[in-house]
Amino acid sequence: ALVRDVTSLVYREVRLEPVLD
Amino acid sequence: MAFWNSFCYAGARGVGLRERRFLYHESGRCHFPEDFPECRDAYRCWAQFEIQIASERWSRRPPSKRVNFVIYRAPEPFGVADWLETALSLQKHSTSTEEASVTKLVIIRSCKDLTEYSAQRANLQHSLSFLSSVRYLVRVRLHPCGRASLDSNALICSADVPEEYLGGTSDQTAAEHHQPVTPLEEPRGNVHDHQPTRPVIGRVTSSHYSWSDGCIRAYGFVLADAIC
Repeated sequence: ALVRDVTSLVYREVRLEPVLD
Repeated sequence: MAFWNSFCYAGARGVGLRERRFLYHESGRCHFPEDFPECRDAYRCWAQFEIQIASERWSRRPPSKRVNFVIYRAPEPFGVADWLETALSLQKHSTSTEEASVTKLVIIRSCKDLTEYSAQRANLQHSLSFLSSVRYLVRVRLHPCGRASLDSNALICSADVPEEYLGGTSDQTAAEHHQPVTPLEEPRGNVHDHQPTRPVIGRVTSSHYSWSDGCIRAYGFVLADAIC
C-alpha cells in the first residue's frame, strides 16, 4: 500500500500487516 | 513500595499522557484516543470487553491470592477511571441517547474470528441487504521504508488503482455510451491539488521511531476488505 500525508503530495510505499491478538 | 502505588490502584495514571502513549506504542497495544479516531462507541465496546476479560481472570484466582480491591478502595479496578466512564455516567448516557442500541458493534480479536465473521457475512448477504454495507476496520502495523516517521492521520491508499476510479464513475451518461473518460488533470495550487488520486483505504494513527526495533514503527486502521 501507499501512504500520503494530508498536506503533501508525495506517496510513500508501506507494507501492511494486520495486528490481531 | 512507593507511596504512589496506592494511587495507581485507585486508578491514577503513573506517567503522563505522552509517555503512556509511547509505552503503548512500543508494546503494540491500542491507545485511546489517538488510535481510535471518530470511533468512541467502538472503543467503549472494546474497553468493556477488556474489563470483562480482566475481571474473569481475577475471579479465576483463589480468593486468598486475589488482590482485595475493597481494601484498596478501587472503584474500577479493571479499567482506568479517567477516560472510562463510570457506571453512573454510562446509565445516563444510555438513557439520554438511544443510538447505541441501533448500531451493532462487532469485536474481532483473532484471524479465526475474522474469517468466521466474513463467512457469516457472506452467507447473510443474500437475505439481509443492509449487512452488505457493513465496513469494518482492521488495525495494521505499517512498515515504511526510509527513516522519516509518518504523520498521524496520514492517508493509506491502495497501491493498485482500479480502472473505474481513474475514469469518472459518477458520469452515468458516459457509462451508458461506453465512452472512455479521460482523467482530468487538475491545475496545481488549488483545493483539488491535495485530493488523493488513489482510493483511500485507511488512516495512520500513530508513528514513532522505535528504539527497540531500530526503525520506524507505525500503526493504523484500514478497511478489512482491503486486507482480505
